[in-house]
Formats: sequence, structure tokens, C-alpha cells
Amino acid sequence: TAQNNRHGKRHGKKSKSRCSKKALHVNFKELGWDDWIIAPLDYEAYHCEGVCDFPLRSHLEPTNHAIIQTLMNSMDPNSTPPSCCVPTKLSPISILYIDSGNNVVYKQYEDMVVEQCGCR
Amino acid sequence: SQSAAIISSSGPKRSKGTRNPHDGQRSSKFLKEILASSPSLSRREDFRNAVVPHDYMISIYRTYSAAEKLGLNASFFRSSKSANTITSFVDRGKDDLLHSPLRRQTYLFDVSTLSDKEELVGAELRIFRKAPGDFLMSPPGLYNIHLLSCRSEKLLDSRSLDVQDSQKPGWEVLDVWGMFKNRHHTTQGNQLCLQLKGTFGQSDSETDLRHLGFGRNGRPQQEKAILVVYTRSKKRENLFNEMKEKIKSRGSRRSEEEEGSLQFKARRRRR
Repeated sequence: TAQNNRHGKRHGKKSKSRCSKKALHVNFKELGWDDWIIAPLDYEAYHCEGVCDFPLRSHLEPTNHAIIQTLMNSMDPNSTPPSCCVPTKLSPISILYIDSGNNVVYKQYEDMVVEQCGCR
Repeated sequence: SQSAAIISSSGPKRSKGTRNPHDGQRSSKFLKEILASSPSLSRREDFRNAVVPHDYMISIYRTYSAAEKLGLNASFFRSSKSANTITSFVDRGKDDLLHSPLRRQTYLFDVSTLSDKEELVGAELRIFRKAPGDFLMSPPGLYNIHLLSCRSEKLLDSRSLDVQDSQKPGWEVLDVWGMFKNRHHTTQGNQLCLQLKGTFGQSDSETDLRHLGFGRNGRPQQEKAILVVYTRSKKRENLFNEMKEKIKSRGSRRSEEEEGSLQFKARRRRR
């Protein structure tokens, strides 16, 4: 067993970070989408990254299936993969763009920004 | 670019699973189409410059995106009519007969991109009224503007104007939602046609719309009338649908251009 330091983190073996929200800056200009998207030209989308290992924290809002899968994985990693770190809550953003008829359109696109990550 | 790399590399591998074996190929093919269709920077700028968004659309975007950042849902705003898509169509009508009085003005909109799958929740016509320079030509008093459907001449909305009082230019907003309720009866093909007329006081005689500030000549793009349509999509839209539409329209434009050039060559050969 690795001893915890005063911040509750483990010394020794390189540990993978737990499932959490990480930065993901999307630049529509770099994607080449600035020929039809008027605004915004970039935004913070975030992404989910990290491991879902035993014991799963409650803030990750695991499904019952994820709890079982994580338990199975902790007992035998070769038989079952860990559950997946994925977005569990997303929010929309407003986009102003030019449609195929050259009309200017405002649209609220759902699920564009990761608000919360969890294990599923 | 990160997501693009993920799609193209994992596409064929994923096809080994239970998913449709064509999914990966289709997405990588689509990705190739996207990359191939990306025009050069100068062409992109030309395209962007050709479409000038009206201030009204920019203000809608600014208001709702600011509200989103504060955690408010844009659909709570009364002006949005609980819509999540607001499309602006620019007027294609023209005023001819330069020297004769402009009794009626026809507003034409190409609404072919409106999807039947989306629920229409509101529509309005926004017409920019210039400060009429020659308002002295009109007798003082109250004028009325009436908006009619071209086909049935059914009155859609009307508004009173005091030309002497309202010297400031501004936008007149007329409700055309009534016309959209029976859209298939009112559109001719993909064209939506509206007619504006002005009357003086209680009389039925139609006045010259130029004297009221509605003349179209010399108007910049920003001052052209717009039809604003509010829709609500039931299913979750994905951005790739927009990209697909763009590719399709570029493809048809390209084939039209090619066809035009072939016809020109044939004509030259005949000559």
C-alpha cells in the first residue's frame, strides 16, 4: 500500500488521474468552419479524461452498471475493462451561421460544452 | 482537428463490432469531403463578405449567448417565442417604375431552406423605414401601412405612422405568423410573397410608399427588409447536418458553374 501525503495523494508509482473535466479549446477557424460560422469563432468545449477505478466517487454519479463493471474490473482487470469516463452533463451554445441558402441563422446547439464528467 | 483524427483512425476498426459496418467508412468519407470542400482562405473571405448579417441577428446572438453564460435559457425570452432557431431571409424584391408612384411594394423571400421537420412558432417582417427626405410632399396626418399576402390579398398586419412625428429612421415590425400557419397555401414554390401598401387617414386611396420612407433604391444590404422565422426543432440537431448541407450546395453551385462554362464553350464553337 502506498502512503498518502498531506494532500491525500500517493507517492511512488505513477498514478493516472481520476475521471474529471479537462480543457478543450475549439477553434472553428482552425477546423476550417469559419466560412459558414459567423460567431463564435472559438469556445471552451472541455472534455472528460481519467480513469474510473474502484472505489468510484459519488460525484462521478456512476450508474449501477458502472459500479458493477468497476467492481468486476478491480477483481479481474483482464476479464472486464474499467467503466468509461464520459460527459454526464452538457450545455448548449449559441451559434450564428450562414446556411446553404446564404441566410443568416441563429441556432442554439445542444450538448456543445461538457459541464460534468462521470463514469458510465 | 483532434476529433477529426479520432474519427478517421477509429472508423474502420469500429466496424468490427456490432455497429453498422459502413458507419466508419461513411464518416471518414464524409470527413474527406469536408476537408476537400474547405475553400482557400481568400475564397472563404469572399464568401463571408458576400453575406452581411443584419444588426438584428447579431443582437439576437449577443443577447442569447450572454444569457447562456449567465446560465439562463434563451427560450425564456419573450422575443424568442421559445424557439431555438431563428432564420433571417433577405428580401429579393425590387422597386421598378422609378418615376411613377410606388403604390404597392412586393417583398419576396426564398424560404426553400425552411425544414418541414421543424415546428414554426413565429414569423415577422422587419422593414427599414428611412427618414423620408420629401415628407413635405405628403399631407400631415396619420398614415396606415398594411401588409397583405400577394396571392389572397388577405390582410396580415397593419400599423399607423405619423410621418411628421416620426422623422427618425427605424425598423417597422409586422407580424406574418398568420401567413405561416398555412404555409403551403401561401408560398409559390419556395418563394414567399408579401405586399405592402400605405393609406392616408380613413381613406382607401393608396399613397406613394417612397414618401413614407419605404423606397428601396440605393439601400445597403443592412437596410434591406428581412423575414425573421422562429422555429423549434424537436430532435437534437448535430453540426454535421449543417456541414452536409453546405457541401451539397457547394456541389450544386460548382456543377451549375461547370454547366455554364460548357454552354459558353459550345456557343463559342458554334459561332
